[in-house]
Amino acid sequence: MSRVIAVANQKGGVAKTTTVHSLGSALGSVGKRVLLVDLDPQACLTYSLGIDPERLDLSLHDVMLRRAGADQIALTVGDLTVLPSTIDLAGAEVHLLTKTGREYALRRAIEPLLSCYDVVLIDCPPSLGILTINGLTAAREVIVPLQCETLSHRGVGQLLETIDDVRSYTNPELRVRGVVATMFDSRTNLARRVIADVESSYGLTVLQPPVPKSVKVAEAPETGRCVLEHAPSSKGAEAYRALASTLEVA
Amino acid sequence: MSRVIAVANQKGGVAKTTTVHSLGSALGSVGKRVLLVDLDPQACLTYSLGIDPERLDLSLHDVMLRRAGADQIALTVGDLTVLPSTIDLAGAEVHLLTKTGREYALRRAIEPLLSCYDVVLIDCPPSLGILTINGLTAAREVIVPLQCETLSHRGVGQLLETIDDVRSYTNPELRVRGVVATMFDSRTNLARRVIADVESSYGLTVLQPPVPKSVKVAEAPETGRCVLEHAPSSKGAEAYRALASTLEVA
Ligand SMILES: Nc1ncnc2c1ncn2[C@@H]1O[C@H](COP(=O)(O)OP(=O)(O)OP(=O)(O)O)[C@@H](O)[C@H]1O
Ligand SMILES: Nc1ncnc2c1ncn2[C@@H]1O[C@H](COP(=O)(O)OP(=O)(O)OP(=O)(O)O)[C@@H](O)[C@H]1O
Ligand SMILES: [Mg+2]
Ligand SMILES: [Mg+2]
Repeated sequence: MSRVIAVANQKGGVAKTTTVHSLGSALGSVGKRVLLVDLDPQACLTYSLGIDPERLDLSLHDVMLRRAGADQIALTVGDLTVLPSTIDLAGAEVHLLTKTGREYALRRAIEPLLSCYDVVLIDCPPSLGILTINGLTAAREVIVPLQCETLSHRGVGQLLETIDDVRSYTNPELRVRGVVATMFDSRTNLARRVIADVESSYGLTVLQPPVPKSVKVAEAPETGRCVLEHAPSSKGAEAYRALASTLEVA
Repeated sequence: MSRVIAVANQKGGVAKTTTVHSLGSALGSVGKRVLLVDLDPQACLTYSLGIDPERLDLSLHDVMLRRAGADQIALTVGDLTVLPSTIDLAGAEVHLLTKTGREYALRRAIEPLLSCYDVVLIDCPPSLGILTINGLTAAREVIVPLQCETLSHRGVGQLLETIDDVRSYTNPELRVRGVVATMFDSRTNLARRVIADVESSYGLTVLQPPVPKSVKVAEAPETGRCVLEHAPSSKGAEAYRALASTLEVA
């Protein structure tokens, strides 16, 4: 049974996209069959895979609105397959708002593909709107990337409430797998305080290891790659490979 | 005539909130009358001013839906006045979508207050949806905080197109004042490359100086302050004070 993991956090810039791309790449490189879903109209995941969103005729937008099947938009990049997005997906939010069963659009779209993949990673946008709700409804597990700073920390409670709502209304089997400490600055006490606080306030597991802050990670998308291809022996790459094996994808 | 400045960038975590709070605080401390508007349902600006969004009965949500006047929700924090938000503002997005003149909700709400302030700074959420459109329609100028990394850089074109649309349809006097280089890591070439690229690709002014990456900035919200109160002689505080004077607010 394939693992379907939503990577969610409504706070902006906490490395959701980076985490989806890097974990996906790490799992792909040990032979897992990986599907990535770009659920963000800003299409950063699509772009960081070296795809130009502006040149796509069909994207996740068309699939969510049932104008195309997921297999029609799937693109292969190295070991990975991606359901890419474009800015049109912002329009899907408006369309879906008035439709019954709007929370299930993504789940319905990917269900036929699940048997072809060992793991599906869903990159959510920085909001708790209908797109993220779709990601949480389609998934069985949630990973929360956490930038260990005050303004990121404060959103965690709200995210967990949203996950509880999704569990009550649209997806009873949803579980929080844990938090990934991203862009971790080990030289400051702030990062350690935030991590300790999140563990104690919310009882969340902090998956190991933290991903260190490293310019190699930020540079990688310049050449349509993630840090594992751009700088495979860097600390960022090592951390994402270690995290990928913690996930124990069968 | 008061300066109304939208601080916008749909990319997450590029220091929009930090820039609004810090520029506001710098201007307030040299005697300008400053109004801050928290246009983000995640209410990070509200929170970083030491206000608990969960304890507010009325917020910008009620004002946007014409259930309350801006003066009824305004709160004073030191030299600053803020129109705070709460998670309810996410509901405003849905409500407004079907209303005529929905882009003008914020402009209409703040117009009566403008004569009381020298400068209004609007903190936009990480999206190009109806809330940011309201911010751009209410403003006369836009400042774009730019985290100098690849995934932030790629959104600038889309933001400028949105600004052009707003200029054509709802706000002909809107001008882009320039880019603020935020969380600038001067030790890496990536930051310099991204800045040079944004200047040449889009002809944007990069306001001086860049704001250096500094843990003092990230720690400040822990105690309901911005870096100017938390660490007034730090490099982050100096940079925001210098940027505030570049704005030449009368
Ligand atoms: N470990 C790291 N070290 C240094 N930079 C990093 C690291 N992880 C991510 N980044 C950079 O931080 C920025 C934000 O990351 P990313 O875009 O993945 O966050 P996000 O949560 O997906 O953002 P959004 O909310 O906009 O979708 C990017 O420029 C990325 O390259
Ligand atoms: N110069 C800086 N040095 C170090 N950290 C910074 C700096 N500026 C901002 N930060 C931190 O970076 C994080 C992101 O900043 P901020 O929340 O202001 O961005 P944002 O663009 O408003 O995010 P969102 O898109 O979620 O609204 C915060 O934890 C903030 O404290
Ligand atoms: Mg992202
Ligand atoms: Mg913000």
